Amino acid sequence: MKQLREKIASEGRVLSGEVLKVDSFLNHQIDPKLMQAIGEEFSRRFKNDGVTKILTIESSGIAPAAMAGLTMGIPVVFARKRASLTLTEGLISSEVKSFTKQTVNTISVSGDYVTADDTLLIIDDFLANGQAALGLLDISGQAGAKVAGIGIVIEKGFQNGGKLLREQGVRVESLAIIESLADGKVAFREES
Amino acid sequence: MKQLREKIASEGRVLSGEVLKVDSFLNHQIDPKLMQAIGEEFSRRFKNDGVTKILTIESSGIAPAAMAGLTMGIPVVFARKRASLTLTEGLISSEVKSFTKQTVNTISVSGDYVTADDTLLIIDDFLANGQAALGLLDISGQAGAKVAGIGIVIEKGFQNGGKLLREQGVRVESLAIIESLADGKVAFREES
Ligand SMILES: Nc1nc2c(ncn2[C@@H]2O[C@H](COP(=O)(O)OP(=O)(O)O)[C@@H](OP(=O)(O)OP(=O)(O)O)[C@H]2O)c(=O)[nH]1
Ligand SMILES: Nc1nc2c(ncn2[C@@H]2O[C@H](COP(=O)(O)OP(=O)(O)O)[C@@H](OP(=O)(O)OP(=O)(O)O)[C@H]2O)c(=O)[nH]1
Repeated sequence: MKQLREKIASEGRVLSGEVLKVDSFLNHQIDPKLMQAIGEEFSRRFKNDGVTKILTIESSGIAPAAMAGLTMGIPVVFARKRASLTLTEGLISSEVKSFTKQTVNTISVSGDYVTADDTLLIIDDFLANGQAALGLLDISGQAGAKVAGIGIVIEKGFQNGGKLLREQGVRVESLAIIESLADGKVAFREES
Repeated sequence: MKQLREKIASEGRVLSGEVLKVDSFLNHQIDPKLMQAIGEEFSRRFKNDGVTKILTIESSGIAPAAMAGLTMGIPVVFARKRASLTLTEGLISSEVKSFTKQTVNTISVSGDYVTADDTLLIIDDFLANGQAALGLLDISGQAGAKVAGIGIVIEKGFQNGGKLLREQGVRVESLAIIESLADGKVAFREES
C-alpha cells in the first residue's frame, strides 16, 4: 500500500535492527484518515470472502479494525489482554508468549460475540513473531468460527510470524512488508 | 443523542445499581457505524472550538475518538496505562485512582504529541468517578495545552465525575447521561 509505505518512510523511526517506531500515526498518535485508507484497503482484499465480523486485539489493532469494520459494514470485536469490569463470563481464552519478556499472557474474547456462525477477518497492527495472531486464531477455532484471513498493517518479513501463519494455510494480507531494518533504514519487500 | 439512548435501551444490560454493561457495541464488540455517528456528534459540538487534536485513553476510548478525529480531520492520541515497546521517552504522566481496586495507576502520553500549541478535545467512553478524565486533564496541563472540553459517550450522572469536572469549569459534553440504574432499569436524564 503506497500511502502506507510513504508514511513509514517519512515518519517511521528505526530503533534497532528489530524494532520500527511508528508512534506518530499508528501506535500512540493515530492518523484517522490513514486508518480509513487502511480499512478501505483491507475491505478491498476481503470484501468477497463472506466476512461477518472483524477480530482484533487491544490496543493498536482497534483503530485500523474499526475503520475496516466501518467500510465493510460489520462489527469489530477486540480481544482483551487483561480483566475488564464487564468481560467476566463466557470467555474464550488463549495463551500468548512474549519472547522479549519471557512471559505468557492470557487473551480473551466473549463467546457471545465470536461464534460458529462467524467468518472472521483477523486484523492487527504489527506481525512480528506471530504469537498474538496465533492466539486469535486459537480463539477463533475454539469458537468454531471460520477465518477468512489475517489483515496486518505492518509485517516484519525478517521475523517468523508470516512464515508460521502461511505454513498453516492461513491467508495473510500485509499492507507493508519490511524486509529489513538494518543500518537504521527501512527496506520494503517489493509489492507483489 | 437519540440513536445512542436507543442502543443502550435495547442492548445495555444493567449489572447492578452502579454498572451498565454495553459490551455488545462499545466495550468489547464495537458497532463502527454507531461509533461514526458518535464521532460526528462530538464534531458538531466542538467543531468551532479550534480543536487541533483529540486525546483519549486505551482501550474503549479509541474507537469513538478515532471516528471523531476522522470527522474533524485531526489526529488522535491515546494515553497508555502500561509500558509499551516504543513509548519510552519524553513521557508526561499522571496518577489515576481506582476506588474499586483501591490502587493507583500511572497513565502516560508522549510530549512529542501533546504540546503547548494544542487545543485538545478529551474523549472517553464512560464518565463515572472522573479519575481518568482528571488524569488526562492533568497531562494536558503539564503539556501546556488548552482543553476545549471533554466529550463522553455515556455519563453516569449519579456518580461524582461530572460534578467534579464541571465544578472546575471544564465543559463536559455527554452523549447520554444515565440518571439511575436502580431496579435493573436504565433511566436517562432528560435531553437538555
Ligand atoms: N512499534 C512496534 N511494535 C512492535 C514491533 N514488533 C513488535 N511490536 C509490538 O510489540 C508487542 C509484542 O511484544 P511482546 O508481547 O513482548 O512479544 P515478543 O517479545 O515476543 O515480540 C506487540 O504490541 P501490542 O501487544 O500489539 O501492543 P499495543 O500497541 O496493541 O498496546 C507488537 O505489536 C515493531 O517493530 N515496532
Ligand atoms: N461498562 C462499564 N464500564 C464502566 C462503568 N463504570 C466505570 N466503568 C469503567 O470501569 C473502569 C474504571 O474502573 P477503575 O479504574 O477500577 O475505577 P473505579 O473503581 O474508581 O471506578 C474504566 O474502564 P477503562 O479503564 O476505561 O477500561 P477500557 O474499557 O478502556 O479498557 C471505566 O470506563 C459502567 O457502568 N459500565
